[in-house]
Amino acid sequence: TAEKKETYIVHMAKSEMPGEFVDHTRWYDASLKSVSGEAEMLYTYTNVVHGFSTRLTPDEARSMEARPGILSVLPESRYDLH
Amino acid sequence: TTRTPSFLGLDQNAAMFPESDSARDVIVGVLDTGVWPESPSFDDTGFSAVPSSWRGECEIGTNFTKSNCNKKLIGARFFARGYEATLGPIDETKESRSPRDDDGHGTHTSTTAAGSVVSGASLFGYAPGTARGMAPQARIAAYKVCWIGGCFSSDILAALDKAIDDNVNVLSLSLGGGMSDFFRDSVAIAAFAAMEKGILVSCSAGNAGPTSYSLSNVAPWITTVGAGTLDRDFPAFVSLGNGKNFSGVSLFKGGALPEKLLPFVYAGNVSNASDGNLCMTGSLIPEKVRGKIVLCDRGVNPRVQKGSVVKDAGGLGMVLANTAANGDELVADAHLLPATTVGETTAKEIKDYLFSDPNPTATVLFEGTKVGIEPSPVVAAFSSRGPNSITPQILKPDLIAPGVNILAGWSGAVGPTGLAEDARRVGFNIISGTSMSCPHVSGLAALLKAAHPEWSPAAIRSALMTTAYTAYKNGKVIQDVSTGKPSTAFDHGAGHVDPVSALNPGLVYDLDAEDYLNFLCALNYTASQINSLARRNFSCVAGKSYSVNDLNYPSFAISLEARGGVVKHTRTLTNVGPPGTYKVSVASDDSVKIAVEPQSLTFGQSNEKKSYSVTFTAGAMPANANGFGRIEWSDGKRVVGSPVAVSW
Repeated sequence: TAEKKETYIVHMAKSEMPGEFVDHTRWYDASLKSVSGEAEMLYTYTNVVHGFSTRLTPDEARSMEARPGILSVLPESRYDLH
Repeated sequence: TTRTPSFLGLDQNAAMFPESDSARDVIVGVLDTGVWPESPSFDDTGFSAVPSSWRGECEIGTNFTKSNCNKKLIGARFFARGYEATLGPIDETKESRSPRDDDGHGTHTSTTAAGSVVSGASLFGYAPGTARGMAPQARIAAYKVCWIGGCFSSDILAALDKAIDDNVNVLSLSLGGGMSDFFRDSVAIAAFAAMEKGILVSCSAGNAGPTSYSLSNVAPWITTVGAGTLDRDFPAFVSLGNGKNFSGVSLFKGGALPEKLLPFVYAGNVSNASDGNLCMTGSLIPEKVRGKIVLCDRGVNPRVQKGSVVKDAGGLGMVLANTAANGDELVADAHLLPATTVGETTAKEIKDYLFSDPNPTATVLFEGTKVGIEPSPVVAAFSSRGPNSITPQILKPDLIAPGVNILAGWSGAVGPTGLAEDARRVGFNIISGTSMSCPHVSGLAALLKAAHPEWSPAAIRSALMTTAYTAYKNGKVIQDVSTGKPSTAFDHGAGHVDPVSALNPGLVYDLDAEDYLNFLCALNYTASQINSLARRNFSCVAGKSYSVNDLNYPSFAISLEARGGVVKHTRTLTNVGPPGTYKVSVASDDSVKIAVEPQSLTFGQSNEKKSYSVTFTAGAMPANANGFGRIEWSDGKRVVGSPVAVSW
């Protein structure tokens, strides 16, 4: 189960973006690649969240959470019609 | 919708609402199951060019092209990456990988909010009339985020991200998830960003009523909508062999039952299954059902599916019996066989006969559509109830709107029951839920936005809430159908929406992003949590006294220890009407004393702000006890009302 990938929403602190990045999406990508070489972004968010969604194993999610500039790594949740 | 424009006073006061380009420039974004663009409710006859502010798109996909959008349905997008990442590729034999609505729900909600005027609408002749959305001149943008397997937060976030880019003015979300803190709740997070851009976000309160603490979408920057009934019913009587008749409701249309009483059986007695009374798939014994009317208990499986199960077993008709979970609330369905739904009280009487007569018989008589039903509205049993489990100091739901037996546009891909075996296709369907009440408020918010383009989302919500009504014309408080007793602010919030009064509320309780950030400080959110939610470094000032009670909300919720206490709230009113002096009046039950200071506020000019304080004093009460009251400011013409709910 530790290897099973799930979707996470990664919230980034944009103000903590290192100076070597001019584009925040490159910073997001570098952060993701640092914990998972194969993971890809599902979405990059601009207006509602500074961050992205991706598929990670629980271990990768924990590693991501510990990285600088990461605010939170929240598991995806399901909503239902009312 | 038919009937709701009249029920809400819109038809009678059409001249009060703007018909200008400002109304046509308001864009309502609906996150749902997509859209059926061929619905006549998306007819764009008479519409001017798409507003220049619009940045959206009509995305192509399965059975959906750019030409499916027009000057009414100006945008349609779909978001499936999160869904497909979890559940695998969309099965395009079952659902369209495009904005097309294969479910019906999204077409129903979007046309309720802002559908064009369609004469001669009905479902099989039921609820006939001219159908229209609440803001028929507004534009619609559909964002498909819900699929057969559900609606995933990564897709919802992406849709709301785009909707903000696209420049929608109102967002309507008839969906919800579990209860979680705002910084973990994707809808709350995205709604915060939308609010900052001046977009009003209207969400359904949920269908988990009448249980307390059952609300969804309770963030204070969201407008949370519960459901009430209309003054319309679809009676279908059960006539028993003992000569007694009982009323129920139904939307059945088809071959009539034989003109004689038929053998009548209880599903639990014609099944080998332990839950045979529920008419679950395959649970009925055909030899014991064939040619008979079957009484099934409500619950677990869909109501319409029970009818299908009875039909498959050879039954000729069904009586669907409410249980305690639903009480006497009657939700009508377009059953596949002659069937009627009866309330719990009626069901008990019918069962008494069914279990005592050795050869019980019955038939069902369909009476069509009846209007003028009183009392109306009543709070729907299913409508989720307060208190607010996340922040008890914010009263939710904010208000109620029509959500029971609502006729609106439907998908051509599915029958009115939504069952695979339902081959019927309809242009309009009648369904119920807070999903249906939410887009009513979204459309009404669009009307207010057109009339008052400068109003913030909080000001629009305030206008809707402070002018909502809590009593019938005879002075009696709006009933709760689950109890048959007067409803409370935990059921109806500020009351039932009254859009005509909301146009000219006189005063509003305004709020901006800074106010909500201070509110988060009052909740002791960490800097990181605030950053996750509001995308910024916002430091709560050390030593500063933040209070949830200071959020300038149009209602009051006081959460007390069992020993009682004294709680002080402050509020600021903004004048959006002519100059005038407003005097306060308070009402409360014996459990709480309400004192307002000052007692009078004079406004000399537009947008002038005046503050007041309220002190709530309450004694000891048992835990979970509730008390209620009301604070009203009036200049003699307008009443700016706020509900008060106290919980121990």
